Amino acid sequence: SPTSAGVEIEHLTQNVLKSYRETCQLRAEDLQLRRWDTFSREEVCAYQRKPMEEMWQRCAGRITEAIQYVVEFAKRLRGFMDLCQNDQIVLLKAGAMEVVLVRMCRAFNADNRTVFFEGKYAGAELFRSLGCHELISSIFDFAQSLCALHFSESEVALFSALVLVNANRPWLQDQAKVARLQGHLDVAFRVLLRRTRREGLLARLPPPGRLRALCSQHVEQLQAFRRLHPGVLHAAFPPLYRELFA
Amino acid sequence: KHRILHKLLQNGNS
Repeated sequence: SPTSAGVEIEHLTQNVLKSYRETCQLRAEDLQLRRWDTFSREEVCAYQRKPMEEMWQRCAGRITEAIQYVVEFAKRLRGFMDLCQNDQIVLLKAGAMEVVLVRMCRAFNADNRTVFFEGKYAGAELFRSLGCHELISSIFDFAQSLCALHFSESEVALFSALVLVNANRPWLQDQAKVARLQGHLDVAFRVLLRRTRREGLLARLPPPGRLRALCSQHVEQLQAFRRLHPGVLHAAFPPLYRELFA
Repeated sequence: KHRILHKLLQNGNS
């Protein structure tokens, strides 16, 4: 009946919001309070002087931490752990980095184009020694475009659940089951937007191809780094990062 | 092949 369907959707929404709150890594209020706490000129120079390998290793470490929170988010999402393990892994392998990029908009100050990194807000120039200017610019542009949508925490929660539970990912075993969960999350997202009079958001969401392109750009840059510094990846990068991207 | 993801998924919520 429409009523019990409505109750089900409401339960799902509450579950997604709770899962997100418990795994969001940094509280929005804290990020907001610190948004003008930027690295000093000297600190930026110190980062820029770091060897490329060290800076890659640090960034891989921060990405891996963020991904661990995304895995916890997935595990708490109602229905996710009912999927077969192959499909859980397929969805996380394809979607974890995309969710990290979506979550990053909370830690981005669009007024001065800085992102929260290792304790303070950093501009794109801080990442110079990585040697991937284009990738960093694309990520900053993406964060800037998401910030323009003025996502609420509930919207980030539901949108990131939908980025993760995507029945179009290749190699799924039980696509229908993933599609069903995706369908329920999609309804929950739409109900939330209707209730908050934010339906206009749907037309402004980034197309899936944009997130996919950013993730491939990251993997391409990692391959280029690997050619330049063979061995470093295996010796010094977090195993989870290697498993997902190498 | 995805040893660590497997392990993370199998661990209880922590």
